[in-house]
Amino acid sequence: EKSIVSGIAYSRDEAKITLVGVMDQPGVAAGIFGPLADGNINVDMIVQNISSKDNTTDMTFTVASDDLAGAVKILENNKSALRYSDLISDGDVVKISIIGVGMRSNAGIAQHMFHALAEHGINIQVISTSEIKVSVLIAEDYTELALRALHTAYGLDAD
Amino acid sequence: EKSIVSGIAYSRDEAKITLVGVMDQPGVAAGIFGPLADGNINVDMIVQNISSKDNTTDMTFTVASDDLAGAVKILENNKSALRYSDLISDGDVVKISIIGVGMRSNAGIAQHMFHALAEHGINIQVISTSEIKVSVLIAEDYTELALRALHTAYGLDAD
Ligand SMILES: C[C@@H](O)[C@H](N)C(=O)O
Ligand SMILES: C[C@@H](O)[C@H](N)C(=O)O
Repeated sequence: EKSIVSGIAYSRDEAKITLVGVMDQPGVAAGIFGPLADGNINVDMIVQNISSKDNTTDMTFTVASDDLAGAVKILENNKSALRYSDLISDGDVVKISIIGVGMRSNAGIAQHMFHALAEHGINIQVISTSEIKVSVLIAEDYTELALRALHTAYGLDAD
Repeated sequence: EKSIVSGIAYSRDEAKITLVGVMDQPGVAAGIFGPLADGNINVDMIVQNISSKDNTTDMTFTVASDDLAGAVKILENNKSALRYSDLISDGDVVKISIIGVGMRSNAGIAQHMFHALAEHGINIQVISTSEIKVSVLIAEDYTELALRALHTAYGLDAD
């Protein structure tokens, strides 16, 4: 399994925004990203889970650190239309990704990554995956520790 | 913007599981995927958002439809260790992805996708993105309608 992880990528230039308590009904997601697109805000990750309790869910996305203030402003200007209950913005995150091929058996690779971070007490704030990547957001202060832990876990050259 | 979307992919062979109310603390994610990996369950998407209200969040992931029952069984066998408050399983989803290149300006591409679905009253249950893909989970019954709507929205040949 270790052989199919080809590398670790990371980006400190990420800031996350969460719109808390958006309605889980058609048109809500489009309504959020329309104004951001109009404002030329580039969005990297978008993560939204199901509405598991009431009919609301949270929408989290990341932007470049320099775009955080502008993105927050756009959303706040649209608050009455968007009807979120809270906005959480956080520039203090790093996105770390495990990159691999043939990650169909993601469960093992993902568990390996999550375990390596947990062993060092690093909390995983957001998870998003694709066939070639398992990406997490963690607190930026843990960047170096996390990268060392992951390089060791996957047997990749540290530095 | 339309020119950078190269295609639409979809998979009906997806079933989703959500562990509701898992603790947002180190070790929880590893604890969930360990037993699944041991049970040889292949996991495709993993989506986890921040814990926005109390110190809990939800963990959603997808497996092949044939693996749904087995994955649920494994998690239920581990319930006391995993301490989730609820397990929601749903075989009735389709994963649809917009594939592109240079999707740095995701906001516009994502908004275009979300709007096309919204116009047809299709609710987006889960969103997860990477640099080359915007993926959503919607109810499987909407597969054909969604694919037609997206092909039209992106000017791709329908069928
Ligand atoms: C929450 C948001 O994704 C909503 N379900 C929509 O379809 O737009
Ligand atoms: C929820 C889960 O991701 C937890 N934060 C962990 O680090 O394992």
